Amino acid sequence: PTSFHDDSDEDLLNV
Amino acid sequence: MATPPEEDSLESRINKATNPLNKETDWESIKAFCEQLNNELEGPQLATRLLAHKIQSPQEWEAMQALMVLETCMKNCGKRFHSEVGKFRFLNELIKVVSPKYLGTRAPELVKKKVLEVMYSWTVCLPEETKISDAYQMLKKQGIVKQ
Repeated sequence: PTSFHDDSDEDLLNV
Repeated sequence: MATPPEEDSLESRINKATNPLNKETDWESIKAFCEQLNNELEGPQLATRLLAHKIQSPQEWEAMQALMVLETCMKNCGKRFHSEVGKFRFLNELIKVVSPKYLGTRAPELVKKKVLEVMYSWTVCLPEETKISDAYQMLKKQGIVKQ
């Protein structure tokens, strides 16, 4: 199955 | 009592594959988990959420088995899974395991070492997933990765 391409993401965690 | 996950769901397979009571690695369940996540529309997204949770377990054997599942899937599951793992949404969960500001002071040493090893291996064999090297560089800058 080709899933819709979801490019949503978060920012890199700063540690 | 929460209803148990259905028998062949991703959740039940990851529970079996990472069960702390396993005497040895349950390769059958690991293989089944990898195959299943590829066959489901939202498989990679759900699989990475389940894996992140298991890797953050304070139980060393459960977390180490989860890392084995992650490595196996990275070798066998292909692009859709690679791009989910290559998102900060997942990488941040690994960073929490090694960062003293989050779980780093409680996470088992062996698990932290393995997390850094697999992240480094991905910077080498998955250069197109640039966020992975961003995350790894940040850990180096913060001294979490020893030079």
